[in-house]
Amino acid sequence: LLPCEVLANRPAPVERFFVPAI
Amino acid sequence: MDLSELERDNTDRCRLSSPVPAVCRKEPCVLGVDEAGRGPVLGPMVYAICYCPLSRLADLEALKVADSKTLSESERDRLFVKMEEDKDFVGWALDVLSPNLISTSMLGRVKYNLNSLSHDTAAGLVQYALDQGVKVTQVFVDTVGLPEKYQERLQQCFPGIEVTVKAKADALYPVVSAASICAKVARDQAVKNWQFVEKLQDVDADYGSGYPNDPKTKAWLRKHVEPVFGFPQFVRFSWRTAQSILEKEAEGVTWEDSSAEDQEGLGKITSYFLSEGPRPRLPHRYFQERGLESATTL
Amino acid sequence: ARQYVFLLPEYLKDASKKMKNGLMFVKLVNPCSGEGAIYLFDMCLQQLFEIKVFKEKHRSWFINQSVQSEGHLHFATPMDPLFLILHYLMKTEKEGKFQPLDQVVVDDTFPNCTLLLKLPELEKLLGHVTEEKEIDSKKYYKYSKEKTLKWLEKKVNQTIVALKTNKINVGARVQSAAFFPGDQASSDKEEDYIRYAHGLISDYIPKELSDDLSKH
Repeated sequence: LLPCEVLANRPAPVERFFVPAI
Repeated sequence: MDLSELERDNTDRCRLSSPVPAVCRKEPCVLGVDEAGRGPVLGPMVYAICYCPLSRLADLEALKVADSKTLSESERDRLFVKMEEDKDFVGWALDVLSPNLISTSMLGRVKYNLNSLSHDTAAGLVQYALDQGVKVTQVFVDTVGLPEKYQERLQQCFPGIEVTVKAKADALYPVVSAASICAKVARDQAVKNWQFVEKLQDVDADYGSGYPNDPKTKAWLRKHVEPVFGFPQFVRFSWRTAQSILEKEAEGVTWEDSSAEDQEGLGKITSYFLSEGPRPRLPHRYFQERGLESATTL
Repeated sequence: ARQYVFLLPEYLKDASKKMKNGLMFVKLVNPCSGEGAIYLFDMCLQQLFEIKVFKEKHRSWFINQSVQSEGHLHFATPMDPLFLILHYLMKTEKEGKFQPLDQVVVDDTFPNCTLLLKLPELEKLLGHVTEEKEIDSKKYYKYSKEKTLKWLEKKVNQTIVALKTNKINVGARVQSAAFFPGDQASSDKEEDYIRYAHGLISDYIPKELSDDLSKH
């Protein structure tokens, strides 16, 4: 769950660019 | 130059340094500060210091570390190797500021602009030399921003040292030019061996000089923009060039404190007075306190 | 495509595997407001779930290799279907006569309300809130207010037990801002629990019944 709103529903290379953290 | 620490994690900053020559702890030394990679939109910015005893300045000059801007990349590499060989009287240290650190500093909620970051990094390196026991008596710095202000700031940090901040210091003082060579060698190597933490598939290494007006760099940026994540962290998001591509190619994002919120929040003041029909009953406080409401649509 | 993030009871997972349309989202009446609300029907176990949604501004989801713009979180929790049937029974109260259930639970705004007629043990449920008559082995029902109030009283008492077990802060709001369980439990009075439980139950019944329950 992101602390911001991305204004689109779309595919995104999440595992390449994003490391989940609390 | 061993940049393995940077290759392990290139998302923050890392400091590298040569051993401190024994003579530098005994004799008064002169220290030069310079940076490389201030302008590019890609890759790290590297701050470097180089120092040697006053008595050995002539030997340093003999190394032909003239104005580093006139040297080619291979000449710089060769000179750096020679300085390494003369490690009995020349010492250096670097602070590699990753593009991610630059971006997050400049775009953070509390702005930390590039000049402040630069000044603090330079002062940090001089302090590092002092902490290593180098007997620094003179510092020469290539200017960033207004020379007077910068000189005043650094002089305040180091009252016992004679500080000289000058434009084109790397052409005037061999020890600054030597620092500039260290910085450039480090930056060139970091850029050449950049490890993309984003595991990019088809990343091409042909991004040109990294300067915003370089057509190759601009083409590379356009090719590697990702609509949701923007760019790989190799890119400085705070650069105008990067931002204008994001504005065109990337998705919009709103944040809690983004200005749009204010307009929305205010609404029409009359709305508080005009009774717009029966107020829908609020959910029980158990739900309100947890931000829960009935789903009326999916 | 839009994606939703739901918190569901674990056992519902196979419901959607066991049979096609095992789980159905239906729009039914909200028994408190009379407006529409989304519910989840588990066709296997014949169980009704209400859907609550947690929606804060400026939230999105990363779901696997995609971004879902609206960062809402939906909860499905079991709900006693009798609250919905009660809504229809009370609507026919004025007619004051015994009627077959399939003439009571009709609603052209929410036609899916007929799903309620297929619930197992429906007759047992109805016994809590209606008087019934059997003619030629067909059952006819009439809304009974006092039976309903007794049934709701039981609900309130069960809720009070649950509030205490879960250490829900029922005291004055000012503490509830940090509604972390623990310190306040002892200080809350029985009265606070009753009021709080009545308030919670009242989210599932019409206003006038809530007032009657409060007097009761």
